[in-house]
Amino acid sequence: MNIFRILGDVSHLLAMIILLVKIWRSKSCAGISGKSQVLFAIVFTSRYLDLFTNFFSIYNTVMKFVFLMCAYITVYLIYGKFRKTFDNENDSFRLEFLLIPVTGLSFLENQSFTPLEILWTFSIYLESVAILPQLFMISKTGEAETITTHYLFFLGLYHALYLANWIWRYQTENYYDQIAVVSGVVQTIFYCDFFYLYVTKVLKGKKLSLP
Amino acid sequence: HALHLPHDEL
Repeated sequence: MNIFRILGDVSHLLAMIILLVKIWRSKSCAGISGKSQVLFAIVFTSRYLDLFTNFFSIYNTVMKFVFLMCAYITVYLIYGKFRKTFDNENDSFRLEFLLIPVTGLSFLENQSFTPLEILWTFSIYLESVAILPQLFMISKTGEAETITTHYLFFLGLYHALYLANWIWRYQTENYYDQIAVVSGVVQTIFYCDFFYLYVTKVLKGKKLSLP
Repeated sequence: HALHLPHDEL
């Protein structure tokens, strides 16, 4: 395991913890897209089925389990415990626009036509677009709480670090995974605009609001 | 490499 991979995992975990802490402390999920969080729960569920078929390491098993738990607890807080604070009105991204193409693509473009492989591919494609409902919500309301932007920053950082991981593995092991790399590039591009706003506004102490 | 899955990556 290389430094980019481990830092990527840490960023990913940190992002999910920031989101949970934000919701728990403020007892509110205002400004958070429940749809994005449901998509992430689907992503982890369809990807980590290998928990039952393969063992890599304690680290791998524990992290997968923690990611799944975080995703499900977040969904529960949004649609269960704090549903009264959920901004259903502005979380209006049409999920079928993501789910239908992603499902179709995972059947068409995969490494081999087996259930686990298709589900893994589906999860990779879905992850690359899962944040779109959240970004859509921010562009609709025109603002985001600072803690929400920290969440997005660490989520984006995780994607960027994973890209570095794939480059590193290609250089050192001559190993690459086309599906993971292409999806990684796509999802990192989605964050570029946000990264720019984060650096120019949030890090200078201003609230993220769109003109 | 014919083998694809499993991955150690999360």
